[in-house]
Amino acid sequence: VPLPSEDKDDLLLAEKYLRRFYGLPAGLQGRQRSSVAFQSKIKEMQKFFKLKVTGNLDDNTLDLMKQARCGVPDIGE
Amino acid sequence: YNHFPRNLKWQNNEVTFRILNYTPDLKKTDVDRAVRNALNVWSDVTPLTFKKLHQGNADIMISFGSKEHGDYNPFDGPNGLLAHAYPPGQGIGGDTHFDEDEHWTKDSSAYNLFIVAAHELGHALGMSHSADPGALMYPVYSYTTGYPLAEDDIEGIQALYGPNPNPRKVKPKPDAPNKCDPMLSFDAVTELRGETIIFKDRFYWRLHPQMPEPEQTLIKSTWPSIPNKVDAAYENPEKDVVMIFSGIRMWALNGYNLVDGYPKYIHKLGLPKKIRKIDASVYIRDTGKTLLFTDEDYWSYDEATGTMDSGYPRSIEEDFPGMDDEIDAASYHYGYLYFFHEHMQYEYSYTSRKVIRIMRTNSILNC
Repeated sequence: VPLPSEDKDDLLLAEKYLRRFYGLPAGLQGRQRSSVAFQSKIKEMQKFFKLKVTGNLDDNTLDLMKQARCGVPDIGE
Repeated sequence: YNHFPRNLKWQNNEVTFRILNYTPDLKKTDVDRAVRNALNVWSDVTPLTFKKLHQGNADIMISFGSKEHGDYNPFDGPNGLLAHAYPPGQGIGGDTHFDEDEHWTKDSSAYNLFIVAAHELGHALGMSHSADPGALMYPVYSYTTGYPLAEDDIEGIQALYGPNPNPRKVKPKPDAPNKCDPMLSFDAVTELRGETIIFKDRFYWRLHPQMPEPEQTLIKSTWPSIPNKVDAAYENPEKDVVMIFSGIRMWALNGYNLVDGYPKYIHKLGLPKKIRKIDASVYIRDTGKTLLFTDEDYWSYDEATGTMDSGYPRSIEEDFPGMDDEIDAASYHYGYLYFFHEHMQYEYSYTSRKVIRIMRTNSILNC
C-alpha cells in the first residue's frame, strides 16, 4: 500500500538523519538489505538517546530527529 | 562522554584560534565575547590555553556560513543543523562552522551562540557526543543557564588533557539522574493531561500509558521560565493547569505556557508566612481539594472557593496512619494516594485508611 505522503516525508527525514549521524550507507542496496540496515541504524540511534530500542520509526524517535542539533555524527569517524 | 576514534587531541596545550567572519545577528564584540567565554569553559578545567590570531592559519578557524560553505558538509537552512566542528588535526582539523541561516542570540529567545560555541569547541578539542542529556556534549540543543559543563564533560576533557593545574572554583552540573538507581528519590510528581510528570533535579521524566519507556528531559528545555528545582507539583484538571512549587514561589502552567500573573508567593494560598517550602502536593479529584504537605503537617486547599479549609494544619501521621515520615512527592489515582519518601513509595487506601502496599519509588519507572 503506498505510504501516505506524511509518512514518506518522515521516512526521508529519518534516512537523511541516519545517513548523516549514524553512517547509514547511502544509495540503493536492494529492498531487503536496506531495510535491515535502516532498522539496525534506528536501533543504534535509539540506544544512544536512551529511547526504547525497537528499530521502528515510532513517534518518540521521530520527535527527536526533528530537534535542532549539532551537525557532528554521533558515532564513528 | 565519548572521544573521537584514536582519541584525537591537540599535542600542544597552547591552542590558537581565529574568527574569520561574523554573523549580522549580533554585535562583533558579542560574538568575540561568546567565543572567548566558550573557550574559557574548557580552559577552566584543563591545562589548555587559547591564543587569538587575527591573520594566518590558526588551529581552530571559526566562521559562519550557510548551506554549502566550502567543506562539502552543507548546512540545511533554519533549524535542524545548527553548527559543526572537526576533531583536532591539521588543515580542517579543529575548524568550527556555524550555520548563518540560524538566528544567533545572547539569550534564550533563539539559538544562544555561547552555548552552541561551547559545545562545538568541545568537538574541536577532541570530545565526541555524550549520551547524557544533561551534558554540554549532548547532541540536541537546549538552552540552560549557569555553568554549562556537567561532570560528564569534565571527566571527558580531563581524560584527554588532564586537569587545570591552577583550577578556578567551578560548579559543574550533576549528571542526569539514573531512573533505575535503587536509591532514587523524587522531588515532585504530577499528572499533565493524562501523562505523569516526575521531577528530579534539573530533569523530569514523562510517562505516557502508550509510551513504554519514560522520557527524560531538562525542565528548562520545556519550561524555561520555571526554576531548575521543583519542590512539589499538582494538576487541577478542571482548569487544565499544573501548579509548580519551588521555595516560597509557585508557577501556574497551562501546557507549555506560564499563566499570566505568575509566579506568585505560596502564601497567597493562605499558608502562614513561616512556611518557606512545600514538600509535596496532590489534587484529590473526588473531593476537589488539594493537599499541601510541609514537614509533619498538611493543609487542605479548596480549589472551587480558592481558600484554605479551616482547622489546618493537621498532622500527617494522625490523618494518614502509617505515614510517620516527611513526604517528598504525592499523587492520587482511583481512590489511592501514593506517598513518595526517599527510595520508597507507600500506597495508601482512602477507604480503609491505611497503607496497603510499599514499593520502590522508581517502580513507577519500570525499574
